[in-house]
Amino acid sequence: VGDGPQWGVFFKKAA
Amino acid sequence: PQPTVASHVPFADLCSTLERIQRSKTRPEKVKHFKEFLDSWRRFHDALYKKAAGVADSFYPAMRLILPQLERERVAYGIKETMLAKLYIELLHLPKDGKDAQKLLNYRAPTGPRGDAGDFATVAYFVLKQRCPRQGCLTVQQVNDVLDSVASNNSAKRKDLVKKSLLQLITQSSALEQKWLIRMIIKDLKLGFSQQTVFSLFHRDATELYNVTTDLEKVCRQLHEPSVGLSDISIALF
Repeated sequence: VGDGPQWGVFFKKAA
Repeated sequence: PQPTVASHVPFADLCSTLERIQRSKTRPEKVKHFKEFLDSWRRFHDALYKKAAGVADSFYPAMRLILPQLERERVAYGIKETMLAKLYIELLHLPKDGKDAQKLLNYRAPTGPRGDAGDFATVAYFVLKQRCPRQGCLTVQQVNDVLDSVASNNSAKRKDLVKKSLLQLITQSSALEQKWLIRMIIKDLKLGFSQQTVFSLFHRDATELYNVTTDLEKVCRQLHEPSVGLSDISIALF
């Protein structure tokens, strides 16, 4: 977990 | 070196996307799932590189796994279903004459009501489901790195190292991820989704550029921006 963008914010896992 | 997009993307997210594409009955549904993944990749790329010039990183690390039949950079893996079956039997310590070992070795034989006869990846999935990690921990980049070493060790005739690399993949992946890994290694994803469709969703000029270059990396890099077409880059090409 760094300062850069987080993949999880961009790709929402389908429920 | 700057971390690539692929080093941030869990292989599990690619696999769940492929699973959703395959399970979708209609074309618009399949398209939607592919676009979601592709668009996320492009948005993340923008955030990571902030529109810096000359970025070579692209959708290629995912694309080569989605269209493994077009792989050109890696030499052959030298692996077919029977070798994978033997490897799984050894690794999982399955009794050689037991039900599951026989299922893996005779994956072509008609079995139960699931209709998975002939599809090694699906047969393996049901054998692996009870026996491997619930969650994998590999990124798309790590999977490509290991597949690179499988291919190069195969061409160097180092079977021991091929096996070591495969073990690395197998021990760090969920059953679902291994099902897709197997398909990527066998180079038949069975998505119900043509290469043409994948290209056309990636970029309107992708098929044309691929037909001229047969270079998947170049297609992904040069057509990374949906708004930039072949006519814009052709000056650089010719």
